[in-house]
Amino acid sequence: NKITLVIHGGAGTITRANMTPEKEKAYRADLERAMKTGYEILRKGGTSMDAVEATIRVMEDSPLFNAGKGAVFTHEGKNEMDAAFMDGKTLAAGSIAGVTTIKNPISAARTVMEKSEHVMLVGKGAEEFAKLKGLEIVDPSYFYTEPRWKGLQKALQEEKMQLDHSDTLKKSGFVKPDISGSSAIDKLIFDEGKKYG
Amino acid sequence: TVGCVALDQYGNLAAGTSTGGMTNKRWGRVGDAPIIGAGTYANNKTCAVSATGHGEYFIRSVVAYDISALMEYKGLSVQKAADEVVMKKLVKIGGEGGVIALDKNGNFAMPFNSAGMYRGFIKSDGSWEVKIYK
Repeated sequence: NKITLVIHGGAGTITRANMTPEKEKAYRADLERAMKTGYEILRKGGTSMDAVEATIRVMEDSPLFNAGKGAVFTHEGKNEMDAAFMDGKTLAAGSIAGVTTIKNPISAARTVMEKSEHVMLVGKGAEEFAKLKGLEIVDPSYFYTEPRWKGLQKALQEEKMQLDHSDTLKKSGFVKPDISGSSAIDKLIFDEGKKYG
Repeated sequence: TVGCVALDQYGNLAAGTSTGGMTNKRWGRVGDAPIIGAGTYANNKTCAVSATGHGEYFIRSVVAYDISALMEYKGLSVQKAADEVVMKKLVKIGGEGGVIALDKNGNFAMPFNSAGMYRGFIKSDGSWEVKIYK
């Protein structure tokens, strides 16, 4: 069989006109790294499921993409993630939604598929399940990136202009994580403003 | 949103999708990524699919399963099936985004109707390519 691996890192208003050479280089490098991680698994006789999980984990760990670290913010200032996994051989599937502490959501989705009798788990229950199954749990501040935070502020400002309502973030008592300084990688994150996912 | 589809040497397909969702989402909004059949689907008989885009439209169009169904029931190629859904069906209702789809023979499609999509592929001989723009 022809081993093959295909990836995407999101779609949207990504054009040459609004992309800097530095950002483009950074995205290309992480996409290549992710792809080659999965390919090595396939080349050595590994399964498509292992390749898919490992490839996506690389992109989740990169702050450049809207998944894992680098996820966009909710209205309340949280990073709330979803993931799904499916095995073409057995048609088994697993997914999680609305999780805030699982470092690699894709692994949690696969774990739901392989180690539960269910297909979809959400929120706190999904996080409890992941913890119980030994997946890595992190503080929600791990997912914070400055460009995504600014993206939320911009969206809130636009909404405020449209709806003329007060600052919901202050009302909700959200406190921005204390992460001093802006790292070099933050400058490479492509800001599309309001991402749809 | 990130996603991956793969075909291994045993002829098995798999698909995965992971996302932070939509900026400024609330009320527990969930997009298509974790919905099996909408943003993610895999079937050895047809193809593996992962989607990215405006989730509400992808859910309503059951995008990932629809591509598989077009292949299974109408005998379309993976390219034609993916184009039919992303470039025609989704465009008609205003759904912006794209998919990656890979069939059991290693043929794949990466259509998108947005300005750009981060995407890439690597074949059995190790040749690879990363693309961003149209």
